[in-house]
Amino acid sequence: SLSEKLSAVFKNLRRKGKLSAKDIALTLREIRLALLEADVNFKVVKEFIRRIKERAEGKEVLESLTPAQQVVKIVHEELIGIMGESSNQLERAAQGPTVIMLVGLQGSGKTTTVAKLAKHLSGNGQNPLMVAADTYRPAAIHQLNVLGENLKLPVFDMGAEADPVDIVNASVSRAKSANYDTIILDTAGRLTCDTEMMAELSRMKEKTSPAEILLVLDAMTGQDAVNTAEAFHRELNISGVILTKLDGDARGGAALSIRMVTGCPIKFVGVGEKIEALEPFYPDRMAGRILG
Amino acid sequence: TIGRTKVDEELYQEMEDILIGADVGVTTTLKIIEQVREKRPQEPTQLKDFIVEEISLILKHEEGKLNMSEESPTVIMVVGVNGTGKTTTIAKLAARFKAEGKSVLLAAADTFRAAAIEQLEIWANRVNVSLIKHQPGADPGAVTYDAIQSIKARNTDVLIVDTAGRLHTKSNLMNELAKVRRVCQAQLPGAPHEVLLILDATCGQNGLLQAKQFTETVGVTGLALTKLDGTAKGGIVIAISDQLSLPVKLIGCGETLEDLIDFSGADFSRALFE
Ligand SMILES: Nc1nc2c(ncn2[C@@H]2O[C@H](COP(=O)(O)OP(=O)(O)OP(=O)(O)O)[C@@H](O)[C@H]2O)c(=O)[nH]1
Ligand SMILES: Nc1nc2c(ncn2[C@@H]2O[C@H](COP(=O)(O)OP(=O)(O)OP(=O)(O)O)[C@@H](O)[C@H]2O)c(=O)[nH]1
Ligand SMILES: [Mg+2]
Ligand SMILES: [Mg+2]
Repeated sequence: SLSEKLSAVFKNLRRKGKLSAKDIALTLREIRLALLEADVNFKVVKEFIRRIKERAEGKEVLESLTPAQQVVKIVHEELIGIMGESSNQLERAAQGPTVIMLVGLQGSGKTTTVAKLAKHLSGNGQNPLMVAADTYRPAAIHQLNVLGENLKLPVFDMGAEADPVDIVNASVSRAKSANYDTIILDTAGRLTCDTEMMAELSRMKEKTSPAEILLVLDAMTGQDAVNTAEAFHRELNISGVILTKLDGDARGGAALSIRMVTGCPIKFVGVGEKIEALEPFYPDRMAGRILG
Repeated sequence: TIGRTKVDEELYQEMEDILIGADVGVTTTLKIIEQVREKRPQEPTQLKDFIVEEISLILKHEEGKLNMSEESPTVIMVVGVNGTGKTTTIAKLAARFKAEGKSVLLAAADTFRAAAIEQLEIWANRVNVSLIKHQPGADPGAVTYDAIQSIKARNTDVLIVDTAGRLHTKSNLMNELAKVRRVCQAQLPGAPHEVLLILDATCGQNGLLQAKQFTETVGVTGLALTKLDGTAKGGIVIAISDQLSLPVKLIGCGETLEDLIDFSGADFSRALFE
């Protein structure tokens, strides 16, 4: 773990008083390696190290009797500061049904998360309608329908021949006439470099004015997390992120990258394949996980 | 290396950043850069060429063709964590074998995930190959058993077994996979001839842990790297090749049946710098 590595660095310091520039450089190197191994983007790591360096050269470390612990504490604090608030609050529409749109790369867990959100909202007394707007992936509509049946919660679909923008448009009318207070849109996975597919999302956004546009991102995403988050944010001005598959052993450095680069809040985490496996995001737990 | 005129520390740092930014990981990156330094490149373009050479070398040992059985049916088991592209890759492989004039059977051994069987069934119909399936919730070992009886009876050329995505940290699910493999081994000598691990090009250092654990539990014989048509570089396969010596056999570069290409270490290394 980072604590152990930093203790080893500081163990070799016999003198008290000012840490040499070399000591600080060694310390920062260990922190950099730990963050890169945790999949934090290398540009984000550079910026993060710059912030740590400033504090590591300050009194709080130099006058500490346990400089290693102090540095770990600083790193932990800075990480949590960037991670943001623990919150799983979803915005509500000022009037009419609230639209929540889920977007992301292929296979990140969107369809499963739509169902998880529906269960979560229904448990909070809301009346959600799930919308199968992925007409591309074989059996994607069927997948959401099966999840809906298991939950006994409604799914709106218009089959695989319909246009996804027409589907989401129609779902708003359906929700209004049938008194659903929330609409959760499942969209097809897509690459950020696919301009047509990204534009499709913008058209969906235009038609439904979502209160929330949530990027669903796999926790094991590596350096590319920055490109993905930036591209979706640029196109849609996303309102939040859901990090999935955190029940594995991926360190989840993508979380730090997205926060630094977009400032978007991480609202929920997926922690399993079952429909109950959705939890609020806890910044301190994420910080601990990234540090190892 | 555009606009660079000399090989200096700044250029080495820039190259390191490119490799780390491609998910090669720190350990393997430092090893590659160290070996390049020893070659003493004199110019920026030479430095870049040396890096491409080093990476091609690491990957060259690991390029591989799918293991095909000579006389009897070939059994290919497809495994990996959730959402990496297993089912889609199986469809692409089926199309390829069919185009080669081979008879193909698919086994829908993902009996867990919603609509997994239907998804594979749609692909089987599109490619026009046979499918063995049971009801959702059935035992994957039983589906596999029936599939192998079928290929033996009909002397089918290739069986591809689709399995449910599972995180390598879940020992009960990994044990289930080991059981599917044991069914193959017990029912057909030499099977499974290929255990293909599907890795998502967007994945970071966790890919190493996936490769390690899946190999330990089900004896992975080859890797397929999917979604290379995106912005991620998939450099984790370099670290995997270097540390685990697993052959990279296939690349998935899209969502249609044609989007499957043989892995080339040289092409892959060059692409890191594009
Ligand atoms: N272990 C685990 N698996 C998950 C989690 N969320 C989703 N999955 C699994 O990840 C795989 C992909 O999930 P999907 O919901 O189909 O992903 P998607 O983003 O809708 O995929 P596309 O529509 O093809 O882009 C499935 O096997 C899910 O069961 C999670 O939090 N933990
Ligand atoms: N762009 C791109 N998308 C891909 C590629 N391979 C698969 N996909 C997409 O990735 C998503 C997941 O593919 P699946 O084949 O369902 O993945 P899986 O591993 O079988 O998923 P689970 O069974 O849920 O674990 C789908 O949307 C596929 O179309 C690829 O090479 N490129
Ligand atoms: Mg989906
Ligand atoms: Mg599958």
